[in-house]
Amino acid sequence: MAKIVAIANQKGGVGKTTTAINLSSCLAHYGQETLLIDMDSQSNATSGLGMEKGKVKHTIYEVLLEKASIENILVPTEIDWLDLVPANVDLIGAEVELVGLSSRETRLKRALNGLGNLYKYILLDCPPSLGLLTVNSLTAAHSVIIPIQCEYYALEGLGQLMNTLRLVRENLNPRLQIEGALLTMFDGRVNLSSQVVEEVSKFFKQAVYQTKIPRNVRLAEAPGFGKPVILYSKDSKGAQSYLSLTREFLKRNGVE
Amino acid sequence: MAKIVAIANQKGGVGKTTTAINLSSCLAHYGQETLLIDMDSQSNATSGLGMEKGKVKHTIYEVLLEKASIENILVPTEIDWLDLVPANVDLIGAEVELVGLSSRETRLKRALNGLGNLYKYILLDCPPSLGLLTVNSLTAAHSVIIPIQCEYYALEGLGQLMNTLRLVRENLNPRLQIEGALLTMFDGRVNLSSQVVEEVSKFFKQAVYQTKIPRNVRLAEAPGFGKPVILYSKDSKGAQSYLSLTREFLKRNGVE
Ligand SMILES: Nc1ncnc2c1ncn2[C@@H]1O[C@H](COP(=O)(O)OP(=O)(O)OP(=O)(O)O)[C@@H](O)[C@H]1O
Ligand SMILES: Nc1ncnc2c1ncn2[C@@H]1O[C@H](COP(=O)(O)OP(=O)(O)OP(=O)(O)O)[C@@H](O)[C@H]1O
Ligand SMILES: [Mg+2]
Ligand SMILES: [Mg+2]
Repeated sequence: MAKIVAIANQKGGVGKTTTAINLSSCLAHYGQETLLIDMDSQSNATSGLGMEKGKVKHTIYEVLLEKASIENILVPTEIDWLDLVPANVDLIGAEVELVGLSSRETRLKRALNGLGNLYKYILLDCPPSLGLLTVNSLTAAHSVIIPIQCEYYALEGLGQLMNTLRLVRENLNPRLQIEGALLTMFDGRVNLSSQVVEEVSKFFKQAVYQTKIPRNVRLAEAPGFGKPVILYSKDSKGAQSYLSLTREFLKRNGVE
Repeated sequence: MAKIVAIANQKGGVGKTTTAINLSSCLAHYGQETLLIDMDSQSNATSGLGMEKGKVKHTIYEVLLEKASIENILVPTEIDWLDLVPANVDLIGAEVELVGLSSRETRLKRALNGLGNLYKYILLDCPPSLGLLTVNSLTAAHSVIIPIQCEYYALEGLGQLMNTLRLVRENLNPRLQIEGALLTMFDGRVNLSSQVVEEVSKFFKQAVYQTKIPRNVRLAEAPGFGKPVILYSKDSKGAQSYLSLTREFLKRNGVE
């Protein structure tokens, strides 16, 4: 049974998609069969891995409305051992359509049950909200990675996110753990960055990853070429930091 | 009758709240009576103007559910001529609760009708989604400012946003115009920034503001002190760029 990890934070622009694309690619790079599911109607994970929006035929939307199974719509990517379940604008309607349906929070969880041992890791890239698509992801997941931008507003939102995790754990998914808190866009020259690191370390203690993702322009350029940073600029600080994060992630999951 | 301007873009972290706080403060600085409404459950505009989360008694949530009027819940800020309608976590439930209610898209519009001539400008800080809170804002607004971060994913989302504006214009608010497209977090030393500027200028033509907001750490530090940048660091590039934007905004609205 694959380990299912949601990548979530309702604060916008904190590096959820950048982490989803680069952690999943690095896991594949280390030989771990990985599936990335794009749960965001912006479909940034889909295009960041090179899929053209117009070419996407089937998406997670159909799976949530039980019109297709995950096995039938997942597609290979340029990276060996990494497959993708794409997203597109159809997902915008999903939040409203799911509200009136039965077991609206557990549809993704049930769809993933059918995958068996195809993958070692399944990552879920969440949208910047605490709506039904994020709740579906947190309900299906064994654990959650929380990307935290080294800025003031990022700290503010943590209370709300922890509250949502508690509600999901109490009502929908008692097994939900914190996989880790990841500091992103860290800039050692800026006081604010160091202050946030200090606060986050107090809040999450040893759940914080030692690896901090630096602000690095290669990470922002790579999606424009539809490639993860290890293919776009493998010697960059951005690529090196995501390889280091992946080794830390694997170590926490008993893989040396 | 006040001019109502929504600040919207479903892409997360592009500078919506930073623009909402600093444009509204600079409008007040130039003597224009202004009201800022925080439509985001993250309530970043509320805390960025110095309101402590715990002290917020009444929010826009009650207005949307017709339990309070805007006049009764708006509060003054530290800045003369600037009032605020705060937000808090209650808004998370609003999206789901509104789905089943009558005239769910026009509640904000109707609530604003009651304000008469109290203000010259009313700004709406939208959350990073195209759900009912953003739709309410676009339905109530005369125009919309679109902050666009100078990064790849920011370009990707424009098509979806324009599509939503078209749907709102056709079904809910035929008067909705584009007030302007604002380039944010611009860094002249980075190729990517200049490429995005070029693409955005082609897309929006003269709707793009001449003023580009540079990446400037004072803009990221100011919310930690609960102050707009013109109070926190008035000689910074960040403050100067928002003052320049405000002069451009006023010029487009016939105020020299
Ligand atoms: N470490 C980094 N250094 C530089 N740029 C980065 C870094 N991480 C992410 N970015 C850029 O910052 C922007 C926001 O990142 P990203 O889109 O991954 O965040 P997100 O949390 O997924 O956003 P959303 O809330 O919209 O889903 C993107 O343009 C991305 O390319
Ligand atoms: N020009 C700038 N220079 C430096 N930092 C900035 C600038 N504009 C915004 N920021 C910082 O970038 C982060 C994102 O900005 P902001 O929160 O205003 O975006 P947003 O679009 O409102 O996000 P959300 O989608 O979560 O509502 C914040 O930490 C903010 O302080
Ligand atoms: Mg994303
Ligand atoms: Mg905001």
